[in-house]
Amino acid sequence: MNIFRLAGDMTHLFSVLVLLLKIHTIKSCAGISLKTQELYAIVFATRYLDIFTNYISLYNTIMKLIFLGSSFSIVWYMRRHKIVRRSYDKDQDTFRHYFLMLPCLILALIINEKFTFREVMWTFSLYLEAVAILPQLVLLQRTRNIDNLTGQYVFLLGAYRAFYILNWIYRYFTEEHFVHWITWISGLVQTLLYADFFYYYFQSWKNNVKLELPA
Amino acid sequence: DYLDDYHDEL
Repeated sequence: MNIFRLAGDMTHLFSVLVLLLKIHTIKSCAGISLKTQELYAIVFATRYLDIFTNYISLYNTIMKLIFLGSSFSIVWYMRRHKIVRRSYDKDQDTFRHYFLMLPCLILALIINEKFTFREVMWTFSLYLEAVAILPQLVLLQRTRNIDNLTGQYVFLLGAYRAFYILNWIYRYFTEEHFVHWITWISGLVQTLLYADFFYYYFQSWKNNVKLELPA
Repeated sequence: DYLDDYHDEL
């Protein structure tokens, strides 16, 4: 565990906590894409298939449980909670997210490190995670009013990705046999998707104005 | 090896 990996995990954790805090205390999920949240739930469910069979560390197991629990509870809140679900921007959140899954599955079947069920599922989760933010970014662009918590949520998610790239660079130079093109390329694609958002986020922060993305 | 690989990441 290096400092970049820890920073990445912590920003990831904070992003989820910020989102849960928003939903739980304000009882609102305005500006949050259910499509993205469903994709994340699928990402974690397919990636952590080994949670009970492969023990890595207590830290690892607890974090996996948090990510699984939080992603499924966010989906539950947005779909089932009788107050929260009223604030869901259903008409704006129209991204056809299920169409992202099939190409990711096909790609995982063709390009993987090992053709086993678990490894293909793990690879599928990497590809899907890379594009899972797209419905959220589309929704942000459509929503004229981005509240602070939603902005912070997306910012923290982007920061998590950036720290993971630094982590891979660090591991590449400090560990043997750490060349994982699949992880790196899908991670890089994912981080680049945030570039535009980051630009406007920092602009609004610098000029101390409300975050607004151009149409 | 599986365990000291990138599978230790989240």
